[in-house]
Amino acid sequence: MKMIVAIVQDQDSRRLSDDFVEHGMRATKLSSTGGFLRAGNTTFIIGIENRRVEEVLAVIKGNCSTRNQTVMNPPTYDLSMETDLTYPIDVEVGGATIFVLPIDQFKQF
Amino acid sequence: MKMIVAIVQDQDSRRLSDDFVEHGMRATKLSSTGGFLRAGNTTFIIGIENRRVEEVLAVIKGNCSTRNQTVMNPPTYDLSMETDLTYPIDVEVGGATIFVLPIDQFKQF
Amino acid sequence: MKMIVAIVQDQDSRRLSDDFVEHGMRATKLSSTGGFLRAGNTTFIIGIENRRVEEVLAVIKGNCSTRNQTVMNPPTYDLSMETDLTYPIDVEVGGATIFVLPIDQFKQF
Ligand SMILES: Nc1ncnc2c1ncn2[C@@H]1O[C@@H]2COP(=O)(O)O[C@H]3[C@@H](O)[C@H](n4cnc5c(N)ncnc54)O[C@@H]3COP(=O)(O)O[C@H]2[C@H]1O
Ligand SMILES: Nc1ncnc2c1ncn2[C@@H]1O[C@@H]2COP(=O)(O)O[C@H]3[C@@H](O)[C@H](n4cnc5c(N)ncnc54)O[C@@H]3COP(=O)(O)O[C@H]2[C@H]1O
Ligand SMILES: Nc1ncnc2c1ncn2[C@@H]1O[C@@H]2COP(=O)(O)O[C@H]3[C@@H](O)[C@H](n4cnc5c(N)ncnc54)O[C@@H]3COP(=O)(O)O[C@H]2[C@H]1O
Repeated sequence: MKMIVAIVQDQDSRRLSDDFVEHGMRATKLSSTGGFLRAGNTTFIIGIENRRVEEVLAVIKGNCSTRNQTVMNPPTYDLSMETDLTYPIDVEVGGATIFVLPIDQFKQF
Repeated sequence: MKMIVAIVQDQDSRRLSDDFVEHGMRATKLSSTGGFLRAGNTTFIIGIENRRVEEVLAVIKGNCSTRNQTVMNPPTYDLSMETDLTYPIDVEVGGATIFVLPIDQFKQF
Repeated sequence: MKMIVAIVQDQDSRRLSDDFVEHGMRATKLSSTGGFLRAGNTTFIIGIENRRVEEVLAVIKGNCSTRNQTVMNPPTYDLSMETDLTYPIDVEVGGATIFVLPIDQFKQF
């Protein structure tokens, strides 16, 4: 058994969730926020048998798309930079960031 | 040290949380949603010494009950099935789904 | 690659998040609640290369402070204790509780 943690964009969350159900993949959904853009996104926890891990990754890949997001007032890296201007920048946000974690025990009561 | 991730029903969350406190088990609670029923549930993170893992599982088992939940408009699996009807189905929801995860480091500052 | 799960106080969350960005450390933020005080706090997930784990821990330590929190109506441990009184107690809340978890796979699509 493995525990997959997948961070995806909110726009893909419903479609991905439906596809998990379609494939009999059990999942739990949490509301989260990206550290850089500070925009809402979605974190899924999926416990799955080892032999189905690649299948879960394929379902995620099939439902999650890379998008550009325009950011006004981006976080500044250069603290010496004085500016009163807000300017938009374009950031590419990936479809999914995925961690596959080993598990010691999986139990259901 | 292990990290236990436990997904439980909202109705058992408070009672379980109180019992963790009673047993000196430290826990962090997150709001979550079930992927199938799309109903709110609760995800606990419990960091605990290896020798107390079974005790934590017993506390969870003692506070969390299996229930039936009636679902209107359930997710459809058969996409060829045309229907305008909403119909209720009964789903059995377990008391708890639990992952025990190995940890490399546990630190508190 | 490791997955760091860090539970910090809400008051330090923004400062910590900014410092992660400054250091090019990617993070996802979740709203959480402490099991004992039942107060809101923040859980960060940080996926990071093994060689940068200690650097992430240093960034967390540098931004998160231990504080005292006064609690009214604390959880009672002694169920035989009859009381109609609310009384304040002082609890020391640490800057951060951190788990470093091993990962089988890290993927981005
Ligand atoms: N310091 C920095 N400098 C320049 N560009 C930066 C940056 N930090 C982030 N970005 C860019 O901004 C996008 C959104 O990041 P955010 O942290 O809001 O939202 C992230 C975050 O919530 C999560 N995430 C990505 N990598 C992660 C990791 N290693 N650990 C934890 N969460 C991660 O997935 C979301 C999408 O990440 P993705 O990498 O596809 O897309 C990122 C990346 O292209
Ligand atoms: N392997 C896993 N990984 C991550 N999270 C997990 C998990 N197994 C369970 N969970 C979490 O625990 C909740 C209760 O699951 P349980 O299996 O007891 O109870 C389930 C199960 O009896 C049933 N169910 C779920 N998916 C199904 C499916 N594809 N087909 C038929 N029944 C399903 O509906 C109940 C509620 O499911 P829901 O997804 O709303 O809510 C789930 C989900 O949030
Ligand atoms: N092993 C672990 N697993 C998962 N999450 C963990 C954890 N250790 C700490 N946390 C999380 O970090 C927060 C701060 O914990 P800390 O131990 O610094 O500060 C704690 C501690 O000083 C005290 N405390 C907690 N439980 C206690 C108990 N049973 N008896 C006496 N004091 C307790 O109250 C403070 C706030 O606790 P609270 O639970 O509200 O909030 C906790 C909890 O959300």
